[in-house]
Amino acid sequence: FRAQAAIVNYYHMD
Amino acid sequence: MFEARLVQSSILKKVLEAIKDLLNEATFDCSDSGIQLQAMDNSHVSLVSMNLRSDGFDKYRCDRNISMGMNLGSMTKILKCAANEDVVTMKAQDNADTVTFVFESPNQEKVSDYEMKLMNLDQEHLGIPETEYACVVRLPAGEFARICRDLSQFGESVVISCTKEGVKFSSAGDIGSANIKLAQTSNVDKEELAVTVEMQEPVTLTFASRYLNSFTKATSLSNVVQLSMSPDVPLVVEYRIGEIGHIRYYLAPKIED
Repeated sequence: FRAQAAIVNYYHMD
Repeated sequence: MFEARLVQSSILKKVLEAIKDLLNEATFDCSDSGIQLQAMDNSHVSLVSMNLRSDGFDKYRCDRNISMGMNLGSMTKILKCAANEDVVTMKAQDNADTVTFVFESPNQEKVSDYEMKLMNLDQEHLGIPETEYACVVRLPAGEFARICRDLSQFGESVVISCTKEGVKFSSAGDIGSANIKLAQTSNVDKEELAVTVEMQEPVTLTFASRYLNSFTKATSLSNVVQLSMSPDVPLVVEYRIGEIGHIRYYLAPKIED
């Protein structure tokens, strides 16, 4: 099973 | 005062088409250098980043930076009122709570203006570092749309594998499985028909087909799409917007649970 990652796991708030 | 005039209103229509599947509303950040938009979809899985350079407009003026929060459903209704060959001008006063769209027919015999209320949206800007990707694939945008559509019949996920030979898209589900392999084009007469791969190391990543399909709503903007991938980071799907800018979609991969 593969879980969907969130984009905020990779890029952070400016 | 902000004013941006575009002879081809169809570009703005296509841009809207390309983002409204993922976003209900978005902030258009206008500055001297142009118009930028960055927003995550509701589920925070993907990110849309669009840039329209000021020098790509037929007339552009932005005295003070202005952020215009727009309901994209309302904007769609308004842009439907423009004919494809109309000239469009977006206008707003400094600190305004409305934006005005002016549509002029090519012979100037019909001029319409539509004022739209702006929204105050929470600004959540993500910093995206400059990245060297392990694989960069260019392929015809129509081909990519076709592949995403075809594979989404099989499963919720699409596996993209890139090697120096080419790129493979795969999906599997209840009815069976599907694989589509594209080899690098050996002889390229027309760049927009070519498949090219620039590879530092092979990459295999899994993505949700629903989002890939949403990205292909940008297909009418460009003949070519560029896919950039590295292990364990989001995929970047980029379409150029004529000579004026680009739209990039960032999609977080599916990961081993």
